[in-house]
Amino acid sequence: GKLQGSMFGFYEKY
Amino acid sequence: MLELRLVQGSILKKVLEAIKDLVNDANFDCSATGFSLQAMDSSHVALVALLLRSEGFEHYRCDRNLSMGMSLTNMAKMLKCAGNDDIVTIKADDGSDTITFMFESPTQDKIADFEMKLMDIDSEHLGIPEAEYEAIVRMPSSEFARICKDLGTIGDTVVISVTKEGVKFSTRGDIGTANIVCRQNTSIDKPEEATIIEMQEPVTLTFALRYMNSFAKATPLATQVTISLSSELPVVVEYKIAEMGYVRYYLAPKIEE
Repeated sequence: GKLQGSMFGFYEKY
Repeated sequence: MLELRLVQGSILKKVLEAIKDLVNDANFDCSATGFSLQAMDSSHVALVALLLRSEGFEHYRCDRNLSMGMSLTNMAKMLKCAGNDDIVTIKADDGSDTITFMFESPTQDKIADFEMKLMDIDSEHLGIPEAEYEAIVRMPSSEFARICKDLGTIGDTVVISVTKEGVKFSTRGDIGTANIVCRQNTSIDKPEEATIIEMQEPVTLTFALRYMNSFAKATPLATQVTISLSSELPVVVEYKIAEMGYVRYYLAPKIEE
């Protein structure tokens, strides 16, 4: 199975 | 003081139709560079970035950087009241809690102004570094929209894989499976119908179709769409807005458990 990734897992807040 | 005049007001109408289903409320940022927005959907799975460069406006006055929180639903309601050929002017005074959209018919015989309340929005900005993508696919935006719509009737997710053979879109659902392959087609006569695949490495990624179908709402903005893929990175689906900028959608891939 696959899980939905989140944008926070790829890019950092600034 | 902010005053932005856009002769081709239909661009703004199309932009709102392209983003309002993905994001409810967002801050529009106005600076000397242009009118822009970055916002995520409520589940933080997708991000939309809009840029309308200042040079693309007939008149662009922005005395200081401004961030204006707007309900995209309400903004879309107001812009729907503009005719497709209308000139749209966006105006805001310093410190005001409203923004005004002015619509002028091409013959100047009808002038309307709509004042909309601004809102305070806590938004989270993400830093998106420039990346080299393993595969970049350019194809007709209408074709991409058709594929996402068709696959969405069969499954919930799409597997996009780029190889030397072309780009394959696959899905699987209760009723069966579907695979659509698009091969490179450098149609010289009609560049808007071309499919161009630049591949450094073969790449395969899985995405939720619901979001892809939401991105396809930007189809009226551009005849071509660019899909940039790298393993371990969100896909970028870009619609260029002629002479002005772009709408870019970022979507996190489905990852192995």
